[in-house]
Amino acid sequence: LVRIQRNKAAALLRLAARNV
Amino acid sequence: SKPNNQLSAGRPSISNPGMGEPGNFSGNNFMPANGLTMVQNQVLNLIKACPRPEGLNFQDLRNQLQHMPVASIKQAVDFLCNEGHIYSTVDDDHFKSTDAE
Repeated sequence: LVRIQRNKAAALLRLAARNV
Repeated sequence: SKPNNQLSAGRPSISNPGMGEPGNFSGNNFMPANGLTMVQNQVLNLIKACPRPEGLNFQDLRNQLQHMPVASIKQAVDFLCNEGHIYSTVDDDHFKSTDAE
């Protein structure tokens, strides 16, 4: 489940990077 | 030479009378509404709509998008992952959406 959290965090970072 | 009918766009527009999805898809693959293609939008909407905590699995995605080639679905999933719209959960076949609007 750490994996899920990590994937989510990574995805949110990517999304944030896109929206800058 | 054969007369072309007026709708000579590359792809016939697919109407989905059964789909109660409010987000309207303009039938054109090259006309993104929010930077995504129609396939990507459909995949994203299905993943968003999944209430399960582990997310939607790829098999469900295929079952619900039977008119699409698996390769296109896979491509859309890869793209959405790369962009950060979705992420894989319990394994590489389960996806959840990050967009929490």
